Amino acid sequence: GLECDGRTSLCCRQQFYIDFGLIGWNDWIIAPKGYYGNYCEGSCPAYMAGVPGSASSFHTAVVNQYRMRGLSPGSMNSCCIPTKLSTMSMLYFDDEYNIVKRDVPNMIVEECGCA
Amino acid sequence: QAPTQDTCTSCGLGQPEESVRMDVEFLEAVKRHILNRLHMRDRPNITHPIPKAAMVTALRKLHAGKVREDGRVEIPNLDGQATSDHEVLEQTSEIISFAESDELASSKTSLYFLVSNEGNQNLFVSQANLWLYFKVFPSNGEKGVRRKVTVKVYLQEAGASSTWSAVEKRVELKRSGWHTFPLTQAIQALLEKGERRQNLEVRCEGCQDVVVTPVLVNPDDEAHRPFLVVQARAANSKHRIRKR
Repeated sequence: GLECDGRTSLCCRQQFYIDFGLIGWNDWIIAPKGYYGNYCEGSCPAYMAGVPGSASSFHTAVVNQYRMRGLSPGSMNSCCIPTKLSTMSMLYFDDEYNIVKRDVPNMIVEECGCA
Repeated sequence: QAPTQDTCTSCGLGQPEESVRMDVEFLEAVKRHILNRLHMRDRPNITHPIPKAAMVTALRKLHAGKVREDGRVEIPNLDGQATSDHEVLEQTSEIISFAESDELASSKTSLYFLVSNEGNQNLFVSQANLWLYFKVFPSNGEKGVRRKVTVKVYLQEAGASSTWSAVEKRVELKRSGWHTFPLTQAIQALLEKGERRQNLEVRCEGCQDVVVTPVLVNPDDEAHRPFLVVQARAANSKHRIRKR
């Protein structure tokens, strides 16, 4: 996956970090200190769609099958999407002042790719 | 991007303002996203802090490991080394609830817990344990002597005067310390009924004879405040799948 550096317009991962202290959420979120709200942006030219390793999805497999049969789905647009997500563990207070530790799947975008 | 002549101060602040507006909107979207994933409508209103002593004690008892600084989950592999797990497919929760007591409670042995069912989602309680601290007051020449007491935890339905026994445990005490009492079924039943308050009564048989006392809710002893640890997962995902 590419990292956005301001020089490329291709599909890449834009890092975005939110410090819970800066938004006044550190009174109820004990850990972690912030959230990596990374997201995907950029264009997906035809040659990038379904590049092995960039996005292994069911949709990619279907599009590749079309290609192999010489049927180029020219009208089919490729999307820049998260291709690898990770779980985030959070420790926080709820409304009842209980301490909750929760593992939330698919919270952090680790990689982006075209699909 | 390097500023051009077109973006001088005389052009007004349209562009930066728009950028700020986009940032604020994006930030709000991310905040909403976090609350949605935690099944919360709004952020909790924290009006008074939990005593630090109680919090530190409870956090040390957390079952499911620590939270990394960046929030990513660490699960020890077979070699005992921590690895980052990208494939935790279900949402698991661990809830620590601190004991409260009614000021008007007729009995000093009564306490209650408010256990949130987190946005009314179906939670399957895999384990729930009550943690109680027992203080031993050894008299002269009695240090290191084992004392056996029987602790009974009773459940009480809200508004009802009747109680029924949930746990009976023989506890052997050599020195002061924490002891756990399983309440899995009681907490599961509480959440299934859609209720959140669990009243308990703790009785200790033989404690007075051997100078032992369970510490209940006492503002002067927050470090030993009783608490309940509930491990739960979403009811629709009964199997934990992990890819290593």
